[in-house]
Amino acid sequence: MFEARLQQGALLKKVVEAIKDLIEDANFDCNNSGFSLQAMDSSHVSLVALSLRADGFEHYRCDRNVSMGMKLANLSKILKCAGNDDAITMKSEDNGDTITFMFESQNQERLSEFDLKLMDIDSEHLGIPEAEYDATVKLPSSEFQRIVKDLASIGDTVEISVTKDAVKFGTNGDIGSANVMCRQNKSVDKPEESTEIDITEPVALTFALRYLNSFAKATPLSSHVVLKLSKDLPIVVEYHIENVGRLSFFLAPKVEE
Amino acid sequence: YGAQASLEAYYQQA
Repeated sequence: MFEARLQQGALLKKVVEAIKDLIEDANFDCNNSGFSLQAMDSSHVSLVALSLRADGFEHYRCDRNVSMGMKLANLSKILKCAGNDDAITMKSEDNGDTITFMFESQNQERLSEFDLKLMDIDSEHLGIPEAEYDATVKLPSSEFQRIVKDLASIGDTVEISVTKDAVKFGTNGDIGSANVMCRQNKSVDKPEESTEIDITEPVALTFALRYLNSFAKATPLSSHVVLKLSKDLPIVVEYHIENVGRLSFFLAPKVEE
Repeated sequence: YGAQASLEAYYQQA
């Protein structure tokens, strides 16, 4: 059987809220090392990869590898019934056709159980090689969210260019253009406001803002977001979930026609 | 700037 208890149930709620508009359904894969998901959006332009480590859960048991297909909208409906301070336990029997979500309030006075029917989902899994990126930028997730939201009011695409001192986001549209530059700032006083750039080669790539705005829905999961860029490769937008795992998004670039 | 590439152009099916 599979059983996993997350004291901070809100994490699971935030993860599902962050991905439910991007992907319709997905297989959640559980094995000894943890709970993971990989799914592409319907247009095969972006990909979501979630990884929650077994040791990130207060209790984790997975007797055999299971893949549980769920419709994200339905999972979201159920998780919205959990309180923000509730602990969430997921349970499923081997070869079962449902997954049970148990919500426990902090004082343990309220206990609720919801069963979600599992589905068979054909999923295509992409092998993503571990790569060294030309540039890695770590910036406050709220700052990234603001930039992609602001730029989307001007244009449809953003050019992200990274040099050793700064990362620049630029767009053009019918009404004009916009540029936002964030300088490297390794603030020791306020680590939550730091922007760090690690670069082997300057890089500039263009991406659709619509997807980046969708990824930014993961902002509540982490104080920082990590952007990884290499020439002619998809961007990786990564949210580290402290002590538990990470939620990564991959987005193919816009290319010259 | 133009065409939107798909992910399969970069990554192989696993």
